[in-house]
Amino acid sequence: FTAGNPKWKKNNLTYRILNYTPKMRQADVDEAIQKALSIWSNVTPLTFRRVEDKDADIVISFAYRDHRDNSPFDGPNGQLAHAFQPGEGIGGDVHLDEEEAWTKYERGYNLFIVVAHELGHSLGLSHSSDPGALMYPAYSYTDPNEFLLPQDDIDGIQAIYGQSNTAVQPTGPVTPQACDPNLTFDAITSLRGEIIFFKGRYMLRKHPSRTETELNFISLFWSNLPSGIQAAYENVERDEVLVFKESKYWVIRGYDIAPGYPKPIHHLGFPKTVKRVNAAYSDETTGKTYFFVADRYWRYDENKKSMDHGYPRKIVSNFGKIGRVDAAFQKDGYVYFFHGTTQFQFDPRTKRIVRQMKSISWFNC
Amino acid sequence: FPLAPETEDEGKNLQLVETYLQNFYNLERDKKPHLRNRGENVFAAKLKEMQEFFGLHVTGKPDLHTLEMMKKPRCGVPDIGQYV
Repeated sequence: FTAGNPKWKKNNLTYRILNYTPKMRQADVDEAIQKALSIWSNVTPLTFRRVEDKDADIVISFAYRDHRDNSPFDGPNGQLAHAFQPGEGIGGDVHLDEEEAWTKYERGYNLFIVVAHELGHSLGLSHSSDPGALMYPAYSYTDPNEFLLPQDDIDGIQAIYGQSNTAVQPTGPVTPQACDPNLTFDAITSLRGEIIFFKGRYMLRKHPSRTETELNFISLFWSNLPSGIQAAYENVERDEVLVFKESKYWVIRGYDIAPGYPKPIHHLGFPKTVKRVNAAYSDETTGKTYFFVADRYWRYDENKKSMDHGYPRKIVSNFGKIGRVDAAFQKDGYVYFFHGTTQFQFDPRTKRIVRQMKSISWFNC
Repeated sequence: FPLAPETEDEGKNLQLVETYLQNFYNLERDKKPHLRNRGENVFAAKLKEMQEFFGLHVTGKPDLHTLEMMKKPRCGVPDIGQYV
């Protein structure tokens, strides 16, 4: 919250777009601002009405360097924008640095994301230390089509203006905490010696020689990948990671996504009845990759580039009582299966489960 | 002699840290040209505050992770204190 808890004394606010950037079509600027306003009106009783040619509660403008508010902009990058807390005059106003590369995509700086953040200030919020919050001070890109206002921001704004008038209260994504005992994973893969744990739009990254776990947005490394990855595995020989979501898969090489992807998973030999893959791991020594779907698994030969005959088989027939698999990866000859908050260490040589741990055992909690 | 690159980088980094803390953590802007007179602990205390806010290792020193965070594009509103 902003010191002094400033807030608008009314719920029906007005806004005005004072000028436009030449870098975007005006219609795209209008759309980005409308969408930014709607993420706050969707979770509060607040409404926003656009006005022209007269003063408004929130005036949005693009400004250049010193624009006479005692807070000059600093040119490209650095400070992207700022906004003022609720109040008369400049109160509530949003200033956007004209020298930034404003876009409606992931290139440059996405106008929707930045305006949505600044409007948080216009409504009385200050910065959040939750790295997943919209009100976190550092810019990070999220696909506007996938954007959901995080729970941290919903809690903040509702503490000021109350809940929305809708019957069902909206909720938002929560930022994963590495040492949360209830943490489960969407997918896990090794990646050049590290372990990547996918969760929603996040990835938790664990380097074997570092104690702490790094939390990033998936989009930080691969902006074209969707959130909610469902399966992933590393083909160490080809230095590739394959990630799966619904009936599509992508091939990642370093920071790049191989051209021509995503492709349908059926290109790998799955029957049309298979709609998604739950988990996968690849056995570097045998060149065989195991795909887990519901209670069955397929085996794919990386050298022949085709599914082996005689599959699918029941998971329990080869891996024992590990139940359905959320995520899996192989390390140092062992396979680690994750089911909810439980993790099984499996020895493929003896075909035995040798240990059972908590899902967060890799994070030195 | 031209400065050795490391010291030059250090100078630049120190300037980055000082400006960042002035912009976003209320580090006093005073006219003295040299940091040493400000007293290390004020500077280190502000740096710790920033490191704590971002969940970084709280060292009071401009380490690599801290500098990386300071170089990220961001909002111009301070992280603490008033913005009026």
